[in-house]
Amino acid sequence: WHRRRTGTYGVLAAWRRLPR
Amino acid sequence: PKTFTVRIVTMDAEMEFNCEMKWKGKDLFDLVCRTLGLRETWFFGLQYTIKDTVAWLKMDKKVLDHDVSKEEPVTFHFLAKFYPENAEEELVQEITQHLFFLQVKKQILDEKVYCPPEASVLLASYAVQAKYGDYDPSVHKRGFLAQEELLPKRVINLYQMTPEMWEERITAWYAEHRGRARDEAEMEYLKIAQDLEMYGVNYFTIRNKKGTELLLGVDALGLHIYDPENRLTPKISFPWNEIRNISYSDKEFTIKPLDKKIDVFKFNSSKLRVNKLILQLCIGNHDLFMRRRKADSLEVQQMKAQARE
Repeated sequence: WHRRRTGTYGVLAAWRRLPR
Repeated sequence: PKTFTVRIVTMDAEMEFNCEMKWKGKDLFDLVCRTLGLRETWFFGLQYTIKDTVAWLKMDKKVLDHDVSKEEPVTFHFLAKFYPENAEEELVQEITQHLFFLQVKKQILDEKVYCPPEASVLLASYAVQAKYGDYDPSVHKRGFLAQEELLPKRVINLYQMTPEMWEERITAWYAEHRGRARDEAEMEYLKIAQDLEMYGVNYFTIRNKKGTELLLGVDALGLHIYDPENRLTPKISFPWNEIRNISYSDKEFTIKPLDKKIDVFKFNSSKLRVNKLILQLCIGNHDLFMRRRKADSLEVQQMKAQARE
């Protein structure tokens, strides 16, 4: 199997998804 | 169903379980939490070591699909993976506070977290209060702390003091804590410890694009860049609310600030595995950061109400 060699996390996007 | 043996080491106990072959990390983690009676599960994880690198069991991945030694019992350490911003507000259950107290105390005594001499003595006095209860000179006679590990070696070596003199210093403070129950003494300990610069920071050795060695710190508030000679004060900090995005590709890691006028920060870590761990810690810490800034979940509200009773 292939190891995933990239990863990303949208800090701002996560914050915006946060319910008020 | 077919099972294998796992050994779980917590800060004060060891347990063995039969783990089903098909179990995911979450199944094992939940079983451990249930056994401990721990409900504030979000701070904790099951840690293992692979080629000198720390790794944490993934909840959604089968236990056996992890890169763990398959020799039985398969061993995991149940430890705090994330730290509260404010222990007194966030740690509700006594068991949660106690596990944090033990883990932080060990980090300070092992000098993983720097603690100045005066604070070390004060912390030691709270640890003694937690363990021995109220000071009673007729019970706690000269030499009663002789076998206890209470201070970092660095602090002991800094002064020309005999063990008796240290005991006297610690006991003078200890006597002041009369009336504090174990859980209160442990919380006082955490309230002091959480103000230490290195408390709750995960450090990683990195190299910037020029090849200079630096340290990256990940903690509850964001990402920090340190000079390797000074783990106490970051040269640069990226608070969570000033970061747009973080990503890695192989050994390269990128921090994109929200403000487009601030340069993107790129560095290299030693291994792809380390970048994966950094990203995992970022996601977990940021998730808690966001949750603290929302209302308490119903579960936490219930626990706080119970604790008040």
